[in-house]
Order: sequence, then C-alpha cells, then structure tokens
Amino acid sequence: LLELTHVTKVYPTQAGEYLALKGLDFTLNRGEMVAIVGTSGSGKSTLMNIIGFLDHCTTGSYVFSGRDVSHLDDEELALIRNQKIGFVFQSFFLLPRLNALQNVMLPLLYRGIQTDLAIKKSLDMLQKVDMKKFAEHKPNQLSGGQQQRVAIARALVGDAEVILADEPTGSLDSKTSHDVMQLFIELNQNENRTIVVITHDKEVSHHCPRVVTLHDGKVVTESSS
Amino acid sequence: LLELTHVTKVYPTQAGEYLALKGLDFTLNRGEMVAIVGTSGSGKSTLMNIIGFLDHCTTGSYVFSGRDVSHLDDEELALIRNQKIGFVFQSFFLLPRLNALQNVMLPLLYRGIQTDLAIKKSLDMLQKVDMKKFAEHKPNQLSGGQQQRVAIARALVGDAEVILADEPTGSLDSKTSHDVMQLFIELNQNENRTIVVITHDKEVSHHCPRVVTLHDGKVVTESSS
Ligand SMILES: Nc1ncnc2c1ncn2[C@@H]1O[C@H](COP(=O)(O)OP(=O)(O)OP(=O)(O)O)[C@@H](O)[C@H]1O
Ligand SMILES: Nc1ncnc2c1ncn2[C@@H]1O[C@H](COP(=O)(O)OP(=O)(O)OP(=O)(O)O)[C@@H](O)[C@H]1O
Ligand SMILES: [Mg+2]
Ligand SMILES: [Mg+2]
Repeated sequence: LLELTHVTKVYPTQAGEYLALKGLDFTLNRGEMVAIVGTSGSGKSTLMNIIGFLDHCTTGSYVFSGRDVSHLDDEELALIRNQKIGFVFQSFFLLPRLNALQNVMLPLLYRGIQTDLAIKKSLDMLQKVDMKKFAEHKPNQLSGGQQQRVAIARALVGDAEVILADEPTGSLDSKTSHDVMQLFIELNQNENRTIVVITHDKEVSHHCPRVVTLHDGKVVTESSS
Repeated sequence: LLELTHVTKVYPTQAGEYLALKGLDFTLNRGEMVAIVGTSGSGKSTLMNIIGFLDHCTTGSYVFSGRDVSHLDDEELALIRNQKIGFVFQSFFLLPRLNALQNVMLPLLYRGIQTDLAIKKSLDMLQKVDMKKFAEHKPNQLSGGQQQRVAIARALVGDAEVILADEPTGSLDSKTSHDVMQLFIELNQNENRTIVVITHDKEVSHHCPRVVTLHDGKVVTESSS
C-alpha cells in the first residue's frame, strides 16, 4: 500500500538543523495492523506525519498506492489526506468552538455527505467510543480521556482507508483503552482497514500482529507477535 | 495537610447542570505520595483542580494547613497556588512563545528569584528529566513526551510543598516513565514533598504507598500497597 525509502527529516531550529529521521525505511501493506513503539523523541510522530501527508520528508521517497507522493504541493497533500487518511493526533486538535458531534461530523461534511446521514454516522461512532451522551459538550467541557475518544471517533467515522493513531490511549484507563483497541481490531478485521498505532502501552502493542521499533530516527527492530 | 469534606462540583453546560463530584471526602497528610486512579470521566482532574486552587468546589469544605480555603477569591487562590503548588497539567499548557528553559524558569521569576539562580536551577531540573539539550526549543519543536517532561520540570523546579501531577507519564515510554517516577520518589523521600499523581499507568500507581480510586464523582476505595 505504501513504501517509505531512506527517508530523512530535518527540522530547522534557531540552534541549527535538527535531524529527526535518519534514513528510515518502512513498508505497509493493505489491511495490516501495525504498532510503532520507541522512546520519547525517537521520531514516531514525525514518521506518522509524513505517512499521513501532513509533512514532507527532506530526502528519500514515498510511494502510496503505486504513486510517487514525495513531492506533492500542499493542495495535493490536503486532497489525498482528506480522502485516504483518518488521523488521531497526539494532542487531539479538536475545534474548540464546535461540540463533540460537530467535531466528528466535520470530515464527513468535507466529503460532501448529506447532513442528516453525517449526523447519524457520527452519533453511531460516538456511541462506539461511549461518548454519545456527551455529543453536545464542547472540548473544554470534556475530560482528557473524553476528548481523546472524540478525536478517535472523528478519525474513524469517514471510512478512511488508513487510520493513523498517535498514542490513542495515552489518556485512557485500562478498560476504556481495551474498548478502543477492540474497535480498531473490529475495523481492521471486518472492514480490512489499514491501521497504524503509535503507542507506549504494551496492552495496545500486544494486540498488533506487527510491531516496529524506532530509535533515534531509524527503524531498529521489527517483530510479529 | 489538607482535607476536603463532602465536596460537590457542578459544571453548567448548555444542556443543563453536570454534577462531576458527588460528595467526595479526601484527606492528605504532609509527606505522603498518593496515586489517584479511576475511569475516564470519573472526576480525577476536577478533584485535582480543586486541591490545586484552580477551581472552587460548589458545596463542601476545603481546609489547607488548618485554614478554611473553601471560599477564597481568585486573587487569594492565585497567591496560595503560586507559593504552595507545583502543577503538571494533563495537557501541559506550556507557553508557546517561550522556549523550554524560559517555561521552566517562569514560576521562579514570579517568586522573585534572581535570574541567574533561576537559570541554574532550571537547567538542573531539565537535566533531571533528560531535557537539558532541548533547553532552547519552543514547545512546537518538541515531541509530545518532551513537552510533558518540560511541564514536569516546571512543576518541580520551585520547591513547591505539594506537587500535583495529572497523568505525568501519559506520553512517555516505559523507560522515561520509570525515570520520572524515580525523580518523584526522590523528592518525596529526600525533601519530604507531598505528591499526588493521577495516573492510568499501573507502573506508576505501584510506586505509590497509597492509591485512591474514584468512580462517578466519589472515592470508592483506598488501598495501601
Ligand atoms: N468545564 C466543564 N463543563 C462541563 N462538564 C465538564 C467540565 N469539565 C469536566 N466536565 C465533566 O466532568 C466529568 C469529570 O471530568 P474530569 O476531567 O475530572 O475527569 P477525569 O477523571 O480527569 O477523566 P480522564 O481520565 O478522562 O482525564 C466528565 O464527565 C466531564 O465531561
Ligand atoms: N518542529 C520541530 N522543530 C524542531 N525539532 C522538532 C520538531 N518536531 C519534532 N522535533 C524533534 O524531533 C524529534 C522527534 O520528534 P517526534 O515528535 O517524532 O518524537 P516521538 O517519537 O513522537 O516522541 P514522543 O514519544 O515523545 O511523542 C524530537 O527530538 C523533537 O525534539
Ligand atoms: Mg509523539
Ligand atoms: Mg483527567
């Protein structure tokens, strides 16, 4: 489905250039469920931002569905991202002036789905993350774990082919984490959706058939559990 | 050191009033290290905001160091908070235009500490969370776990009597989490600082001599490990 080859990522900072990814190779097949693990600062979110068309690699190539996407402009990136990717961000990024239901509906409205169908699909997904009763709360009226679950619902509601989840259980207790993982597994097995999860939680990585470990900007090990 | 008695907390929302704490009792003695656990939405952050003088209880009483603090105005709350409390927030709240070092120094400057001493203390604390080499990075130039560690350093740098940490390891891998817990244990045992940690991580709660469980706005169990 996608292949990153010898990817580097340099961030400019006032102290000079920072090399966050140092020649990384990563392949993902359709229908896989993969966990990405590694120490804080090892490059996991940076890798996921490149996979999810939120950022460019500095050098190296990225081929998605047979198409070279290494040098798309921002408009092309936005287009492919909205169609193909459901993203759960490490810091949620819910829109503060919209309530939970409106936040979840937004990607559907962008794809031209009718409002009443969008509402129905969004309420169903909120129910799956046990947040339906908080549909009218704004983000600042929700706990940390509740915001995280709304962000998860938003990433899943649109039938995106590839779900990228950056620490989706970081703010969740173990029972709620378990429920979220069951939902991911169900989408992976019943709908063949491709899922990549960055996680520090062994409970989560245990459920993933493939675990990729990053260290210092490179892939260091891969294992199949 | 502090005692909350029959505390309730009501949040007004457009859908009506939401009762987040339902008559909660909680006592904390000086020098204790306590973990607060419970499901997402059970009221942990709400409880910690009241303990940390960021919010008022709706009914009930709060006595801190023998003084009734249940009805202080915002200025009095800010004064006692700045002197007594070091807070690690669930969503960090680092100031985006300041770099890591400046963010950590801020509470010291508020207490009138000399700039060069503030710099030294801040660099020492950043070193303890393994973030000294990122001192000049702004928050948006740091990974999630790096931002969390800067927020921890800021809470610890000022010799606050009471450290309140809301999910301080949520974004950290297990080795880094372990290092942060060792730091908390060291401050608790060597400096007799009182520490309350909200956590979903069993590794963290195992290190706390006392574990309080919240469910649906009340304390349901307490245990000593
Ligand atoms: N400002 C607010 N307005 C309305 N409801 C709120 C507000 N803040 C919190 N709540 C509600 O109060 C309840 C408790 O929230 P709190 O943040 O204390 O939970 P928590 O135990 O910290 O959860 P988590 O583990 O998910 O962080 C939640 O159900 C939440 O929706
Ligand atoms: N915009 C930026 N400018 C400069 N450096 C950056 C920027 N974003 C990330 N970095 C650096 O790149 C490295 C990798 O960051 P990344 O966010 O990918 O880490 P991570 O593996 O997701 O960590 P965590 O587990 O803490 O979330 C970090 O050392 C970070 O300081
Ligand atoms: Mg990250
Ligand atoms: Mg919370």
